[in-house]
Amino acid sequence: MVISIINQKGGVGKTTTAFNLGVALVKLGKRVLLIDMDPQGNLTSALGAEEEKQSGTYELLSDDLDPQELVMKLEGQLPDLIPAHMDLAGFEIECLTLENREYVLDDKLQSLRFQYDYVILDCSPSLGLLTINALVASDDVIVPIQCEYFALEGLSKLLETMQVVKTNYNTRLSVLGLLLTMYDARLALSNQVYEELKAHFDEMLFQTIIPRNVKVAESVSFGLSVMDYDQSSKGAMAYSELANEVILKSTPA
Amino acid sequence: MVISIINQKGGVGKTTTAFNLGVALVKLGKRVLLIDMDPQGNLTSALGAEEEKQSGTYELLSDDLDPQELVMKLEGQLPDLIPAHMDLAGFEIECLTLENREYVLDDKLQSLRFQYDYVILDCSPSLGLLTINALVASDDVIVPIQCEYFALEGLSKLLETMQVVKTNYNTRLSVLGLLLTMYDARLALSNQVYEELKAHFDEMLFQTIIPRNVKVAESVSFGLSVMDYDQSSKGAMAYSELANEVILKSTPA
Ligand SMILES: Nc1ncnc2c1ncn2[C@@H]1O[C@H](COP(=O)(O)OP(=O)(O)OP(=O)(O)O)[C@@H](O)[C@H]1O
Ligand SMILES: Nc1ncnc2c1ncn2[C@@H]1O[C@H](COP(=O)(O)OP(=O)(O)OP(=O)(O)O)[C@@H](O)[C@H]1O
Ligand SMILES: [Mg+2]
Ligand SMILES: [Mg+2]
Repeated sequence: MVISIINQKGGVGKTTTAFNLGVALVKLGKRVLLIDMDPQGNLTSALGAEEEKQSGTYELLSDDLDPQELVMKLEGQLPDLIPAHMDLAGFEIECLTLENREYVLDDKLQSLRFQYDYVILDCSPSLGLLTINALVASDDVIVPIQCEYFALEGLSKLLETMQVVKTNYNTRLSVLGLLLTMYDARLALSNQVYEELKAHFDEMLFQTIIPRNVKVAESVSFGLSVMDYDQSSKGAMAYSELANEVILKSTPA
Repeated sequence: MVISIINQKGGVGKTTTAFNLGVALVKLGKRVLLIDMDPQGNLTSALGAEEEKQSGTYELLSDDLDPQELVMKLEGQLPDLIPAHMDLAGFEIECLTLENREYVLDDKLQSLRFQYDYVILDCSPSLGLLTINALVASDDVIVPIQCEYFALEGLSKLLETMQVVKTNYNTRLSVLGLLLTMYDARLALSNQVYEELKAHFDEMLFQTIIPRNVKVAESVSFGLSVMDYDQSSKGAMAYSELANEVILKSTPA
């Protein structure tokens, strides 16, 4: 199953969710591959892989290598990773003239997708060709939403884009869930946005809500998932709960 | 003086800074124009202008209209605005084949820039052609930096990109300052990032630090600047202080 973590709004917790959900799924015995689709490479550096001059997502999309050769196996209870470097930014312009420019990633994942239970794609804050490639290659998406004002602004545009991709390129695409992140129950703003989302998108919302929790932000700077950094923290419990909910929602009844 | 608010990292407070700094400068008697360079149009909706089917930044860049006609005069102590709508996302692909594709905005601002003390450009979280256009048209940049781990990651890439623009397209480009945003003195993480920035970029840092302050996040949902929403809040005082510092730094000695 291929899942995109997507929202063109910046700083809503896409990378944090890809990293922590990926690790939590591994801890539940699942085989997981993370692919960094963002030229910023935040997911790659969270996993401590930015220094290695390892080939990565750019080569996956541009060269004719066997995709398996690009997968990094990491030590410990961690997912496998295809890292991203700044060269990935060049792909969007280079592939403009390709015949099948929306399907490049989908083609490459044909063999890889069956070796994992979950392939998770961390997208950049934009709706450019890299993100379109991720959507075309995906079975499902998870949309992290920060409980703040601008969060609601972009959501309808994002759902519209997904509908276009579903109609023209990938009929299997669907929304696994909308994930509230950095939720602070003490703030009226958080509650207002939550109520608004419940009113309009109730059945799409994950039951799990990720609270604002400094352990989540701190753990990344130590190169650890929040579960490995502080297992008893609210952030760790929320991401473990999310992993269980993802398994539940993605397993055919 | 044309100033870009820029950082390809998402959610660091670019739009919030463009909006509140713009209003604070107007309150100090300056003539200010805001231009929304982000197809998401968050700045446009913060100013309540998203509904109007007004022409905006896309027309500024694509048509041969007199730029003056695209300026919206807003009621109250607010800056003027050139709004952005989703059509702006098309510009990056449409202008790829243009001869002078990096200078499109710079050319258009030739006449407008002299009618204002400050023209402030709110950029999207990417380093694509829209953002390059903003840098080529700018005298200075302000880089909002959230006091968290990923913040340091992208800064060196951003400064590198600016150097490339300065060398090849716009020799006057310089950094007005690095602005710490959402700083929370109670968090070790905030202090660590602050110490790191002071160690490497001390003379580039603004004296003013914008604290994490819920009034800042709340004010936007009421379409108000934080000064108009709650003048005595820490956020309002910080943005007023920033406006003074910007005036000080930008006035020739
Ligand atoms: N639950 C949380 N509690 C506290 N801080 C969080 C939480 N989730 C994410 N953060 C912090 O918020 C910031 C933004 O998160 P992140 O970088 O994952 O967002 P993103 O959507 O991937 O950003 P971009 O749009 O730049 O890709 C980071 O500094 C991260 O550490
Ligand atoms: N000082 C602050 N205190 C509290 N919240 C803040 C502060 N500054 C910004 N925010 C909130 O943080 C979120 C991100 O801010 P904003 O949208 O301005 O960032 P941005 O860099 O423009 O994002 P993007 O990369 O998507 O353009 C918003 O919900 C905003 O209300
Ligand atoms: Mg990210
Ligand atoms: Mg913005």
